[in-house]
Amino acid sequence: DVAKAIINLAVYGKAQNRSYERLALLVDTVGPRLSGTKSLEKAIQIMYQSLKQDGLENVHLEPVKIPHWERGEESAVMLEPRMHKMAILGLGSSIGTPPEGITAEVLVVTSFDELQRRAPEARGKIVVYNQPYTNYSQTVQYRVQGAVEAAKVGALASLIRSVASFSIYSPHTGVQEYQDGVPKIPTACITVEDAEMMSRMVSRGSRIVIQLKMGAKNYPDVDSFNTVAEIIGGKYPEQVVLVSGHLDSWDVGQGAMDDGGGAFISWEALSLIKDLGLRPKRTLRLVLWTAEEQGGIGAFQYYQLHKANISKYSLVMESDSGTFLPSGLQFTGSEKARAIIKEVMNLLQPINITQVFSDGEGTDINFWIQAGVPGASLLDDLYKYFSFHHSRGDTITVMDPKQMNVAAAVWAVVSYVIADMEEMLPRS
Amino acid sequence: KSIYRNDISQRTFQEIKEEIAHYG
Repeated sequence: DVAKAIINLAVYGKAQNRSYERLALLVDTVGPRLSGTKSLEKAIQIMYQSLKQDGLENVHLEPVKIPHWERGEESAVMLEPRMHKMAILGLGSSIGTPPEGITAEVLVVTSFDELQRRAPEARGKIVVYNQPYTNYSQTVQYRVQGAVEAAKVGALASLIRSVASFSIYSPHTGVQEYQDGVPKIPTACITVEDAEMMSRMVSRGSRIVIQLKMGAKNYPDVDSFNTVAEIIGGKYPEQVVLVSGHLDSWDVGQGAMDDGGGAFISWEALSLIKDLGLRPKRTLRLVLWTAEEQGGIGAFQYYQLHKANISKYSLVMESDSGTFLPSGLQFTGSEKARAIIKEVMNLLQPINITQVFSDGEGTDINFWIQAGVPGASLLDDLYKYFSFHHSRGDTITVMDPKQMNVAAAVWAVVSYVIADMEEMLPRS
Repeated sequence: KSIYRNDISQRTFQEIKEEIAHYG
């Protein structure tokens, strides 16, 4: 009855809404937690104390080095064909503009291919990408590589339509990358609405001029920590089931959804198991990653440090795509392991979440998955998730305590059962 | 890639299913 006990405690019992309340307290107290900032380190210290007070074991901080970029003041004003102040969000690692800004004519394109075809027109201009949203992993390429591709054809800056499934004039941010040998130009996201408007304007033959000002600055890497807490295994303590989310966020909104939800349902999974007096055969290890948004920087250093024990990891789990009502578990692993996971998910019949999908993944756990460790993540309402992702709308108001309860129950049942089964998940 | 050595299950899938059923 362990599964029912976990479900009852999480969804109907005394632990109801605990993960939501804990998350609300943290994000209201600390706010957004951008890599390299004092707020992130404050959040880490709060979590360290909270996990100890919660009675979890082996609570400790593992030091890592993470990037430090700050947004500064930023603005974009369309000067022609009419005055229009635009909402923008600079992209992580972008350089700033000169103090007087960059004022230039705009070239609007809807794809990298169109940019290549019209390369001679791009020199000395601001390239605006109005790429349609297909899905996040495909469309995010424009945010990540937009500056480099524009710089290659002589552009002065790039403005990229926010990678979002829905917009209420809400720009989204995120990390972007430069390339060795290619000039670095400022880059920011604009709203879906402005990108589409400018596309319409140029299709009618209008000339568009924008003045872009960005105070973005990159600083040397700073010290940070991955936060770790455990329920030490009773029989095979050296074997691990890792359950995780990331504590860092972008510097907009509160980072409640990305990835406060994932971090706090992962904590909740251990709290539920502890509250029931359960101790699995293997160690259940909670890791709250730092600097995930910059590309899994904290997680990569954890992997480097711990990969020598890779044979001891039965399953790695990360929730980083929302904790609304999950439709099931995404899993990556051998067919034998998938069959076992399907049996485990059947235990969640009482809350009707039993499906197993492909593509278990997470920026922070992919290192392990690519090295052969089975991996799992929650499949959630991605349309809703990418409406708020990396935008000012990512606040606790988006979250729903009842949905978090259900997500935590799924997370706790899966992590506990895999941690307590007699054998590790097969990899062949 | 994987240095997981003892990947040989000692039990049949049916036995594993029964083990998991105990948690429900």
